[in-house]
Amino acid sequence: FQLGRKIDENFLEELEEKLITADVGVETTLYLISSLRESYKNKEIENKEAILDFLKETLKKKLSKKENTIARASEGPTVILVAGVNGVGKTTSIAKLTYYFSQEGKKVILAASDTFRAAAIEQLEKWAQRLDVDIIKQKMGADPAAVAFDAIEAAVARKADILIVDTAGRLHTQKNLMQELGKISRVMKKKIPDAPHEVLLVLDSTTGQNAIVQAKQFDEVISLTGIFLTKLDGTAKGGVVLAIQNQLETPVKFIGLGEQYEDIEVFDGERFVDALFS
Amino acid sequence: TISDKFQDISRRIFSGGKLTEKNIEEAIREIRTALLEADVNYGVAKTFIQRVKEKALGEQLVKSVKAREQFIAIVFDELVSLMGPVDTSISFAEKRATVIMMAGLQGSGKTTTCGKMAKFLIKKGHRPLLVAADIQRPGAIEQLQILGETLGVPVFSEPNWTPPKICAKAVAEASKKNCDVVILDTAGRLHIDEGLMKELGEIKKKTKPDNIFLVTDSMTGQDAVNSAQEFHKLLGLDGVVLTKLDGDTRGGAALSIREVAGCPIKFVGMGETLDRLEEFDPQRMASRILG
Ligand SMILES: Nc1nc2c(ncn2[C@@H]2O[C@H](COP(=O)(O)OP(=O)(O)OP(=O)(O)O)[C@@H](O)[C@H]2O)c(=O)[nH]1
Ligand SMILES: Nc1nc2c(ncn2[C@@H]2O[C@H](COP(=O)(O)OP(=O)(O)OP(=O)(O)O)[C@@H](O)[C@H]2O)c(=O)[nH]1
Ligand SMILES: [Mg+2]
Ligand SMILES: [Mg+2]
Repeated sequence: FQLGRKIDENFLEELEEKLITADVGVETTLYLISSLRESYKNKEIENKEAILDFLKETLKKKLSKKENTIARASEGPTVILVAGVNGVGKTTSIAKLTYYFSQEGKKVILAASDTFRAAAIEQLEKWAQRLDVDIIKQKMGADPAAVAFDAIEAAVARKADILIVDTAGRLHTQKNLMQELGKISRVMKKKIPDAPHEVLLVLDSTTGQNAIVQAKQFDEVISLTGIFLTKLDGTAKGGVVLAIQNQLETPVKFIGLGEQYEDIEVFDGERFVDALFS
Repeated sequence: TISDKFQDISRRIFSGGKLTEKNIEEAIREIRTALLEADVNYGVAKTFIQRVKEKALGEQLVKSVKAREQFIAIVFDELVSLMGPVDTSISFAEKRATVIMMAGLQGSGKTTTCGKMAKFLIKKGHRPLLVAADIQRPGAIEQLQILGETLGVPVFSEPNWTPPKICAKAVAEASKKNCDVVILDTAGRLHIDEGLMKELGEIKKKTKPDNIFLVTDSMTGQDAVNSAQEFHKLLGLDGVVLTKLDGDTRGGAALSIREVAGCPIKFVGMGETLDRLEEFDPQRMASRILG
């Protein structure tokens, strides 16, 4: 047995391709591959056959360290702010969260704070009807922060357990819209100082490396507490969440697996890693 | 104009002035990293740099004094040619209403693009008809109706019919409504959803579109080739609309799509409002991808 044995470079190249095509990204991939090389050299890995399992275990450990439960208010309604870029699945994910909490017996109320996009309020309203929950809304063009504030007052008055606030899609490059998002969050604190208790960034699993800067920029204005990763019923792997976890420590809390409100699952790091390599 | 990062790569690597096989290799590696960071598909990036390498080594670059500039030109031109030639045409029917069909994954921007396309066509003197063929997403019909109202464009909708029937009827009624272009807004769907992909085939069969456009989100990562391939295989695409390019995504999906969708990117979405549709510019895209 030679000292400092060399790893099979061809196999590593295959792994590199697997990780990159899963959207894990160059930087994180190189980091994972080089630490695999180190571990192999230090005999932490038995043999070539054990390399892939070792990598999977390493990733699973990293992901399982993360807290993926929803923060709850110690008293009064728990407020969840949902944000993200355009078309990622925010409104649909809110329907899913409503279903999830309703199953727990919680009273959920919704805030239609997307007052910009055509039929955004109608879309959330239809979900509220299907799920039989109250919705607080104003006219299209109203101040989103005012709607959020109204909703908090209603949630307190109606003794709701959970208030979920839907916001308009916005690109992190739109400074004024990012400021608007920060304002929505601050205005809620006027009524409930700890609100929002949970701030979820909705990410589309088909998104590539731009997801990292999205997470960073949204985190800067509203301090993210978790990620809702959508459209995992497709062929995209959503590997970019590994890079986000590395750099920002934001955990994935839920995943979306379809267009109906039942298509939600609590994030399971083990299954995610297995699916990444399948 | 070539992006700064690319200039830096070449300036640093070729600082000695002379091009050698060794520093070409180094430059190629860095370009490959830049492409992958820009979401260019792994396989597409591999093929691309192989082509660049062959050209660079084959063109007697090593001897030339203007080697560095030549190398930069090779990479840039190769990128542009991968995405070009420029074709932003819309096919118009001779004796009946022209049909434009928008298809794509969920949330890519189809409905908004339908509105933008209608506005674009009005400017060119046409009279479009918008068709609300998404009957499953809550509020989808209302969304298109609001866009139609904003533009003064009629919207055809029948919430209780199937999408193929809605589209067929709309096309048949177009001339009665004095409309010369019919824009079909379809529901977002996964390329692996057999039933929904079959439905799209049905719509195509019934309406014989003159233009089938794949609407793709420009921030799509490695998965871009998978969906583009399937939509192209089933429908035969005439063009791609790349949306949300007003963001800061590098847009590497643009390279991948062109390779597998067998059709040009014709338009880009540059914002949420209905005036933000532009014709595709491969030179600007190449610069953006190189970062
Ligand atoms: N297949 C699949 N589709 C999804 C999932 N989540 C959302 N969608 C679909 O994605 C599309 C966009 O969803 P929305 O909820 O409107 O997205 P949004 O982020 O609220 O969009 P904007 O408010 O316009 O920014 C819809 O067609 C949804 O049905 C998912 O997990 N899987
Ligand atoms: N910034 C920006 N936003 C865009 C662009 N095109 C569309 N959007 C936004 O993206 C979101 C999704 O757009 P839709 O038109 O509803 O997408 P869709 O493909 O019809 O969605 P589904 O019907 O659910 O599949 C909306 O918030 C749009 O305003 C664009 O070019 N730039
Ligand atoms: Mg929404
Ligand atoms: Mg739509």
